[in-house]
Amino acid sequence: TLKDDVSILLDKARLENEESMSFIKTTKVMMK
Amino acid sequence: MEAEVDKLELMFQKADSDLDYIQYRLEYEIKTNHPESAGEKNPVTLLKEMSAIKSRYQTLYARFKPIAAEQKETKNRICATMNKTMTMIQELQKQTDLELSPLTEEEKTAAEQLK
Amino acid sequence: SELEQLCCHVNEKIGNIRKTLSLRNLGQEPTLKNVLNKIGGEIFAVNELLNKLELEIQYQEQTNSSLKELCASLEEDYKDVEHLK
Repeated sequence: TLKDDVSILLDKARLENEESMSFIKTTKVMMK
Repeated sequence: MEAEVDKLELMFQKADSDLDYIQYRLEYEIKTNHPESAGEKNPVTLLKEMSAIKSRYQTLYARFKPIAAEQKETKNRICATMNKTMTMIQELQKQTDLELSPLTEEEKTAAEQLK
Repeated sequence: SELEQLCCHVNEKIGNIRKTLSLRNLGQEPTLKNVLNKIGGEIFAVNELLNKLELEIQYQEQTNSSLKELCASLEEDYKDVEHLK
C-alpha cells in the first residue's frame, strides 16, 4: 500500500543519511 | 469534411463539459449529504486528499532517486582519491626515507573503511 | 495519438465519476462511516510520514553538498601530493 511504500522510502532515506554522515566523519579522520 | 470535423469537435467539447457538470453535481450532493464536522471529512474530500498524497509521494520519490545516485558516485570518487593519495604518500615516504608518524588506530580503521 | 489522448482524458473523467458515484451512498451506513473515518486517519498518517520523508530528503541534499565539498578538497590534497612528488 501507499503507506508501506512511504515508510520503506523513509527508512531507506534515513539509512542513507546515517551512512553518509559516518562516511564523512571517516573521511575527515583520514584528511587530518 | 471541415464541417464534420467542427461538428465532432463540438460534440467532444459538449461531452467534456457534461462530464464536468456531472462530477460537480455529484460532489455537491455528497457534500450536502455529509456536512463535514470536526474530524469527519466527506468522501469527496478524502478522495481528493488521497490523490494528493499519491502525487506527493511520486514527487518525493522522483527527488530522492537522483540524489541517492549522486551520493553513491561522490562517495566512490572520494574513496578512489583517498586511496590514490595514500599510495602516493607511501611512495613519497620510500623515496625520501622520511619516517611519518604511524597511523593511529582511528586512522587505520578509517583507512580500512574507505578501502 | 491526439485522439488517444482525448479518449484517455474522457475515460479518466468517467472513471472519476464512477468513483464518486460509488462514494455517494457511503456514510449512510454506520459501518461504512467508520471505514470513512479510518481512511481519513490513514491519510493523515501518510501525510505525517511524507512530511518526515521530505525533511529526510532535504537533509540528504545537504549531506550531498557536504560530500561534494569534501571530494573537491580531497582532490586538491591529491594534486598537492602529486606536485610534491
